Amino acid sequence: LIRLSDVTKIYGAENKHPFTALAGVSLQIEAGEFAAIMGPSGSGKSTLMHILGCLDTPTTGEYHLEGDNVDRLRGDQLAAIRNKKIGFVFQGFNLIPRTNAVENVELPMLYSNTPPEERRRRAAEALRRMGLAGWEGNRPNELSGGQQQRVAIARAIVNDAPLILADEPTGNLDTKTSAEIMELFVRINREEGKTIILVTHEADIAAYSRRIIRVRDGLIVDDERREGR
Amino acid sequence: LIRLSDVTKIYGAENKHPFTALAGVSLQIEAGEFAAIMGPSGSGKSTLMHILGCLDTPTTGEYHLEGDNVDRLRGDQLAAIRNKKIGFVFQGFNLIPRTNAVENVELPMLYSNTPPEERRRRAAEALRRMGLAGWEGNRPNELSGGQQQRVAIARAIVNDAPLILADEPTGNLDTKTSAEIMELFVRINREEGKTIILVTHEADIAAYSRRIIRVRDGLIVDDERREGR
Ligand SMILES: Nc1ncnc2c1ncn2[C@@H]1O[C@H](COP(=O)(O)OP(=O)(O)OP(=O)(O)O)[C@@H](O)[C@H]1O
Ligand SMILES: Nc1ncnc2c1ncn2[C@@H]1O[C@H](COP(=O)(O)OP(=O)(O)OP(=O)(O)O)[C@@H](O)[C@H]1O
Ligand SMILES: [Mg+2]
Ligand SMILES: [Mg+2]
Repeated sequence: LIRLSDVTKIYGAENKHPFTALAGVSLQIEAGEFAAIMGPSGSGKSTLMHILGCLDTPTTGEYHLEGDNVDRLRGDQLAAIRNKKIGFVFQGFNLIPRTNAVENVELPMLYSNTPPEERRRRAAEALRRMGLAGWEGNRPNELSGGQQQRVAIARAIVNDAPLILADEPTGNLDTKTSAEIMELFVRINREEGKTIILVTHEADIAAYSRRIIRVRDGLIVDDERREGR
Repeated sequence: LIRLSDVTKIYGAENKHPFTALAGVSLQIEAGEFAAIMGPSGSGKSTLMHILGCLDTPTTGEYHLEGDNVDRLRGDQLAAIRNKKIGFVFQGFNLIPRTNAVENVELPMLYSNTPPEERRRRAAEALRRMGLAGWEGNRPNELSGGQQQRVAIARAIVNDAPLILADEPTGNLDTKTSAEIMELFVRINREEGKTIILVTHEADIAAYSRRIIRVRDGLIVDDERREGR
């Protein structure tokens, strides 16, 4: 499904303080895998996730998604692939401030031309799955941190994309809510065959995955398949 | 130091969907304590922290900070007390986007009229203590999630305030960096006598505190003093 070959990402390559966030990453992920990416703060995990999610392009190297070479695509072409194939949960949620929860979750379906009633129904259902029934009309600043995070997760799963990328999806959630979200990811992966890649710094969250990829200073230093929960 | 008496917070009290985020909280915290607030997502922890931090006022009830009745203060008076007495780490960091890391950390000292050279020196020192020496010139969107979080912590400690309120300060940090931040909080509390109140959902972070206050549905359901790490 995913093949990265010698990918680098250098921020500010054109100015006097270039910073190498990814120093040469090669990675292969099969359809249906459930992997966790771990590593120190600043090690390049979100940069790697943004490239995997077609939100950013590598400075050098290749990225093949379902056999298509996406690293050289730009603009509308990249957005079209991204919207169809990928659900993304941002580390900072990235919800639209002046828009309520259900409209935020509907957003991916606007791009795929889903009819309005079906959009509203599926968005409300995704919020219900996240334990947020009753909070559809709240705007992000009327929601707690963990509630905003769950709206962001609902938005990532609503379009039924085959690949879910979640950057620290439980960072603001209590233990019980975290466990509920992870059980949902396990179910989506096992019953619906979705590929899931999540970044976490919590070992008990990574324990739900069947593969742990460790990143340090922009390189993959460890990559181990294991039994999940 | 802190005395809350029967504090309630009702959002939207004036419209048709009032929501009671705090249903009657009484709490006393002595100077020099190190307390953790825990509870499910949406239970009212951040709302409580914003009232303790003089960033919001109760709907009903009283809040005495160092003997001053602050619940009825507004605007400039509230900001003056807040800036002098409290360092606040927001759950969403709340860094100013178009401003670099060291200027974000300097912000509290602008209010207290610290001279520019001393402001710059103390802000750089606070960033160094957070492991961010070399990142002073980066803007928030040029920093990782955990780096932004550490800039927010540096901003909270730079003004040497007697009370530090930190809302999920390690939510985006790996285990090693989290431990370093917690050791710093323990040092600030033990050696400098600062009062520290932090919200966390991680038990191993709460283990550094000497008191655990549990919140559920806008009420304190448990409040226990214990040995810290
Ligand atoms: N401006 C607002 N208008 C309406 N409801 C609000 C507003 N702000 C917060 N709330 C609600 O108040 C409740 C408490 O929010 P709060 O942010 O204090 O929770 P929390 O315990 O910090 O949760 P988390 O662990 O997810 O950060 C939530 O259910 C939230 O939806
Ligand atoms: N636009 C940018 N310009 C310059 N440097 C950047 C930019 N974006 C990220 N960086 C740097 O690249 C490095 C990797 O960032 P990244 O966000 O991938 O880290 P991370 O592993 O996700 O960290 P965290 O666990 O703290 O979220 C960081 O040191 C960061 O400062
Ligand atoms: Mg990150
Ligand atoms: Mg909160």
